[in-house]
Amino acid sequence: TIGMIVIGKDGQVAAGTSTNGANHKVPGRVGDSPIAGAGSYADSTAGGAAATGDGDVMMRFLPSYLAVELMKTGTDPSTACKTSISRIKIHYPGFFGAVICANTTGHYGAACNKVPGFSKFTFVVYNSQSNSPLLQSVDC
Amino acid sequence: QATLPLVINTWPFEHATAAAWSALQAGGSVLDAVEKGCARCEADQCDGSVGFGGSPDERGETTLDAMIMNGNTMEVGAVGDLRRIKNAIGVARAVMERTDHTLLVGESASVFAENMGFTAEDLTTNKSISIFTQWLKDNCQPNYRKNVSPDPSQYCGPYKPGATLRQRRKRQIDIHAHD
Repeated sequence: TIGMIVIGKDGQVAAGTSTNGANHKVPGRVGDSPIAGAGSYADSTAGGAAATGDGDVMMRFLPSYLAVELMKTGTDPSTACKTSISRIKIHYPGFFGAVICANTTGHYGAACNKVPGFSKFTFVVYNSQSNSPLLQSVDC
Repeated sequence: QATLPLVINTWPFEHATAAAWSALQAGGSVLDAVEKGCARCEADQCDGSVGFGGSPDERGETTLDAMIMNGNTMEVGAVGDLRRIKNAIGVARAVMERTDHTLLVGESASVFAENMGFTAEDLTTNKSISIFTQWLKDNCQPNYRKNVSPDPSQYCGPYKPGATLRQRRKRQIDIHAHD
């Protein structure tokens, strides 16, 4: 899956996702990606967020919506992402997933849940300072 | 130091990021940038988890999910279980801009896409056939079914409801298999 957030120079926010879903899924299965607030969410009064991982679990907690709502109350993007992950972890300690968050001032962050085989999450950022796509990662 | 504009996306899909940035630099809107960025990943079949030819279902078919959201107007367009159309994010945007709905799914979403001018084509590739064939050889493992008969942890279907409900076993994580 790709989850993307774009914030314009005037703070307008858009977000999106695209995926072919889970390998060997039951036909008809739809994951979190096309669900607003789950796969991604955008609100130009606050920012945007996008989630990736096990959509069957993550879509139950609307992690992108939660992260954006937290940023709306002034929470920084990294903390907003971490809180979204931790809410899921309470119920599913072994879930596979990560969230990226960005606010309308251009600050961004990410968080993920550490499980065997997944201890670091990589994402890409492009802004006028990087002048090219910049790979970044966070430890889960 | 934070600066705007900003493009950020999950996983190391740099070409998608660059495509979104180019769209902005060309004077496109933030929606244009998201659409172009995700479409680039669909065309590139990023990591096998985006676009055609990846993640075949139990029948070997690749289906796509996508969504786009406008944070100014809170409009959303989305498709789920989209069949035979490669440009899922484009169809999602068409749902947003050409209907008052939010989410279209399955065969009907594909018909909508064709009516909106998207090309219908087979999403199967040699790779997706190979993944599917191997899965069949592995007795359909891993498997998302539970509480059915025959035991889905050992056998392929067709499945019927099992007599008892049991706790699900722990699933092995594959970081290349993600939503």
